Amino acid sequence: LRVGWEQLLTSIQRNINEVENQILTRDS
Amino acid sequence: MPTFHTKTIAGILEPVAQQVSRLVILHEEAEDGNAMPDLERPVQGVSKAVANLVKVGRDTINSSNDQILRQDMPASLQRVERASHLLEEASAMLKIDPYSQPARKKLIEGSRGILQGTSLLLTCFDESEVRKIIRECKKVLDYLAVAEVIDSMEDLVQFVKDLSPCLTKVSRDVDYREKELTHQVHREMLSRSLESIKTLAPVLICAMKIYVQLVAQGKTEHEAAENRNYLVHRMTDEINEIIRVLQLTTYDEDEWE
Repeated sequence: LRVGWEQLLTSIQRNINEVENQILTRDS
Repeated sequence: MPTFHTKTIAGILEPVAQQVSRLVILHEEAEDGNAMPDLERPVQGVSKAVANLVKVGRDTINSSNDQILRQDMPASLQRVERASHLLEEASAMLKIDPYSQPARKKLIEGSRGILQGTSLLLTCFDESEVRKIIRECKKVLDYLAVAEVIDSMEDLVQFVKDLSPCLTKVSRDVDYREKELTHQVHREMLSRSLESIKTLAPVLICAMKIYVQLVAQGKTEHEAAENRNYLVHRMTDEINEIIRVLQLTTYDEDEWE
């Protein structure tokens, strides 16, 4: 589980960044 | 696994959704009380990313003229923020007690909450994009509504000049949208209507031209008018069908619960 949670949180962070990019790209 | 409505949303959320599902199962199977790792750093990373996202989201809300987006989007941002706080609380609790069960629950709730919130956020944004396409479709409907009163070549030339760029934009936007959808039936419906419009548009212009020429020659134009009106109605129906299908969604928030 150790690696699992750290990996998941990293993926979530990346996912949030992608959502942000998506909004910035479409908004411009 | 929930069904995502567009390929872009699926591309962003599906990998994380799968990971969350897998981890929840693993976690439930591992109720043995293993010590949890220190998650302070990755949780901080998430918190920072959420803070940035919320800022960008608020800027978008403030600068948008879309009233529905302005109304719907804040709730999704709040959801992401709440979820981020849950992860922070979990991380703090695990520092004190790496065996804490409530902390594990908060981790799962927080991870799910971020997925729900980002999914809602992307959906709000996507719906706003759809409304933009619908506005263009309605412009085409407005032009089609005046087709029946055009009786001179000069007006017809102006009509074509006005309608063409609008139709081109609708065609490009709907084509892009169709390729974006994950729902095969909706894709086919859009594609079919778009093809009909592409076929009907030049035929309508031709029918209008015939009508205008007959009027200019003082000949009976009754049949030409009927033909033109029929084409206007066909095109209007297809545009209305596109508007209807654009608003269909497969997204069901309950699937997340």
